[in-house]
Amino acid sequence: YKTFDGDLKWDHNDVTYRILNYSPDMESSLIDDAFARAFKVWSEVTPLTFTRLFEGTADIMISFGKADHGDPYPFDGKDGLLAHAYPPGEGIQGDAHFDDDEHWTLGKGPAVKTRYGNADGALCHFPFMFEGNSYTTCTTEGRTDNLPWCATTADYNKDKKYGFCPSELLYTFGGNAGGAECVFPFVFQGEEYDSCTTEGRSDGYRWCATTKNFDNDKTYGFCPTRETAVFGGNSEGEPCHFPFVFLGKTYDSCTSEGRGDGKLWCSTTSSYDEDNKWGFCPDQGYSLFLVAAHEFGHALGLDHSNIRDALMYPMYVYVENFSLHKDDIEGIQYLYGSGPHPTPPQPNTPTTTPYPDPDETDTTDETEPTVPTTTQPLDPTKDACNLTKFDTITVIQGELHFFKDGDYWKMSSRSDGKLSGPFSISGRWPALPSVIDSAFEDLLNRKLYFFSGNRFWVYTGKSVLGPRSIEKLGLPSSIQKIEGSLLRGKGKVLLFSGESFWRFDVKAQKIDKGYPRYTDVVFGGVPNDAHDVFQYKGHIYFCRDRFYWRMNSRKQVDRVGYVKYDLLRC
Amino acid sequence: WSLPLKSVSVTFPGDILKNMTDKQLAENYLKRFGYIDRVYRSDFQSMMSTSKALKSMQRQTGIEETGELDKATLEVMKQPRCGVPDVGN
Repeated sequence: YKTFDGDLKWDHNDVTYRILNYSPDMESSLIDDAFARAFKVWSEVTPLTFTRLFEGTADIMISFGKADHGDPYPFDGKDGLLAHAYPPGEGIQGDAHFDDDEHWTLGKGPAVKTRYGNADGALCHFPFMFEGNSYTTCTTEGRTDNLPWCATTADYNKDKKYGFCPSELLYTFGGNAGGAECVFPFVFQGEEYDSCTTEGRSDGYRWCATTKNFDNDKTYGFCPTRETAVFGGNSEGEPCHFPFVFLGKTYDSCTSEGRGDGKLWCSTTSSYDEDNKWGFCPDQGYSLFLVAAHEFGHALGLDHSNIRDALMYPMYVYVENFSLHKDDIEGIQYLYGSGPHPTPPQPNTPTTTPYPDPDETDTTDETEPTVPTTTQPLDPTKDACNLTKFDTITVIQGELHFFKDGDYWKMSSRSDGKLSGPFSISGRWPALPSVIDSAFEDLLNRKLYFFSGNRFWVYTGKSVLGPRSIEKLGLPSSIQKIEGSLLRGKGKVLLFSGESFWRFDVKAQKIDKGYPRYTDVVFGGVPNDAHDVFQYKGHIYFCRDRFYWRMNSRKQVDRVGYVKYDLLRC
Repeated sequence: WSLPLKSVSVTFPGDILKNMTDKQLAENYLKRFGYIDRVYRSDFQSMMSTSKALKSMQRQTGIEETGELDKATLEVMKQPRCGVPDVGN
């Protein structure tokens, strides 16, 4: 490894970052997530924390730009230079810039996150089957409104899971229209536009008006990139037109003919010879996570390494299951010391304490069923530290409970925060199914609400009500499951599902008026497809996959971390 | 038998011009990523020869140090990469 001349480094360990803008290639939540994971790569091995700011000046300002983007080092169009970052310091130092002429993905082709539909914002599954045909891209087949959609499982006919794909007909990002969809045609400087345009801008980004007349209303947004759109050339954002004619020959697919660099391109009209409209075909793209992790290495003070497998090696290579190379770890620890997780986490040792715990005060006569004490190696599938994702995480009687496939673990709140379990769900709450999507405790009445699919149960001590349909609570029938719950004051609970949440009045047993509301509008900066939401020790946690986003009482995300290390303390 | 391929090269409108000779590509690369400037600045001597700069680049990127603009070196130079110079920051 190598550091910059003078060993440039931050003089504080609580480094801040801010995302100034987004690429049209990926949904903003995927970009947020990629950056958060990229920071985590470093904070896992050295005692640095990364806090995201939403305004003001952060140590690391992150932005996307094309060609000349405001610093002395212009990007160079598609491929070639992907990104750059400056070593630690004031001003532009520490900042990271990403070339938006690249196709940003998660490294394996377009990462198409859906909206609406019934798949809770899941990614498209390509290829997918629909009425006997296989689709490798989003399609408008089966719809009359021209909105592209995709299945989020391999077979739409079987699973019926779908969502809508990024399209300017569905939403915009950035701008000043709050994400409203484009209105076509729209008028800009007296001219009428039927599609997104780069006219009027010098940065090459495609935009549209969100009313009929931009000249009057001045509302606009940037157009998300459709996964079928070409990159670069002179038709960015348009789909390929197949077949097309090039030098008198007809092409049914992308070609590298006519180019010396072997890159695949296509015409975006039926005849390149007549219209000269073209662009590069969508490809695997570059993993924003991997590139960001590399650039953040620079932003923390690491220069390029000459170890080919190191993250700080200057050339891009896609790696499926990324882990930081020893060389990178040594480099960052040279600058900042060894971190909170310098060695691979060890599996949790099984709890051998017999239950019930004599120290426990159990006012509801609810105790964990006695499990045989064992000194045998724990079944790895029953080790909470080996699980990447829980069905739900919630607080019951002040203790964090982690539910997964018929089992649960709990984290003691009083002693040293020791994890105990697994316990059988059916042993303690016999009426419940094995998969619990969400649960909360009504503190007023000491009732426990459990949700699974579109049903719920209410436990008071050992007596149970349910299952009942969640429609009984006033929730719409379209809801597949409740994924998280947050107690808000006395007798109010926010119930999360998909990208929305509802406020439930526990006493009145109904949903309050004015709901649902969009999660990302009220809780900015957290994934809007979190699968666990809960409140613990004054913070709100949103979990997605292995990660959590922690929000403080001012609704600022003050920490992003691993469930495994920080909550389970593996 | 397939017909012999007749490659044509077209100038695509809007394409950021990258049609340069291998030599131009190498010179640009060596300058952009600090292999040539470094010695000039640090030693106040005349510019390092391209061969020495190539060797430095080959060492840094872990390929055989030939000092020649060979195929392996060109391949590395064409790979997508980070824009931060390799030397002389």
